[in-house]
Amino acid sequence: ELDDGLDEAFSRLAESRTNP
Amino acid sequence: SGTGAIIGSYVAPKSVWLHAMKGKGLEISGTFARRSGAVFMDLQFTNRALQVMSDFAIQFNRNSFGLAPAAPLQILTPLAPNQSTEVSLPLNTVGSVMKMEPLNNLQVAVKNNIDVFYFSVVYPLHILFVEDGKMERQMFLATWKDIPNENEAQFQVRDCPPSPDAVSNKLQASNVFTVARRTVEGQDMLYQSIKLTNGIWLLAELRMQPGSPSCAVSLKCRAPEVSPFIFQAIEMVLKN
Repeated sequence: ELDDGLDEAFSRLAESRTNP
Repeated sequence: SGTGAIIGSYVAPKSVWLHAMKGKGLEISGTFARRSGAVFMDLQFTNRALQVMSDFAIQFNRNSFGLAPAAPLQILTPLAPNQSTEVSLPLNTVGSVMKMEPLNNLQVAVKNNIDVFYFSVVYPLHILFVEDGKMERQMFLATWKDIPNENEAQFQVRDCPPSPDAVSNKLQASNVFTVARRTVEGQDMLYQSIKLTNGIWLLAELRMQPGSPSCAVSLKCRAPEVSPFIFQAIEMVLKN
């Protein structure tokens, strides 16, 4: 599967929401 | 959920919308449903008067999402005293729009050979969640970032299904789509999208702690006044 950077972007979003 | 339920959007049990006392003997119970991409008002008419009822028709007042009957009410034979009949009225969302208070309020007029009767009902917003409501991931991230924080509303649902899979599956059956899922520090986060019939998008984040029956819901929308009603619909779907 192509790594389009979106997986990483969702991980960053989830982390930022858990540890604002 | 219920016995014999078909897979699809959650449908609440019928409740009495017009009491016989107010309908000169006509009692109407109803609920709203979304089936195969279409909205229906499922109705039961009961004649509690001493005379035959006939010549039924239905009309809606203008409402927030343009809901309107897509066909005439089909009660083709007169209704004898103590007789009931069920009818499923197809609806569309191309009627006149007027913002109602509350937003999901619908004013209905029903006529028969005796009189015209008026009543108000509120509909659950998930009947307006469309089947192509899964937002592209890139669009989701951009939109989430673009919607200002003051447009974010937060709610709690108690008594959620016990796992993120169960939550995701239940919501998907009502056109709430999981765009991404992450686990951070033991918390399960679901990123979800909803599209309403009028084109309004809702972005949701659901956060679940393992072993906890409650779920934190954050909603982002460019039209934040709809968020409380979206939350009500999500809560109704998750609890049933």
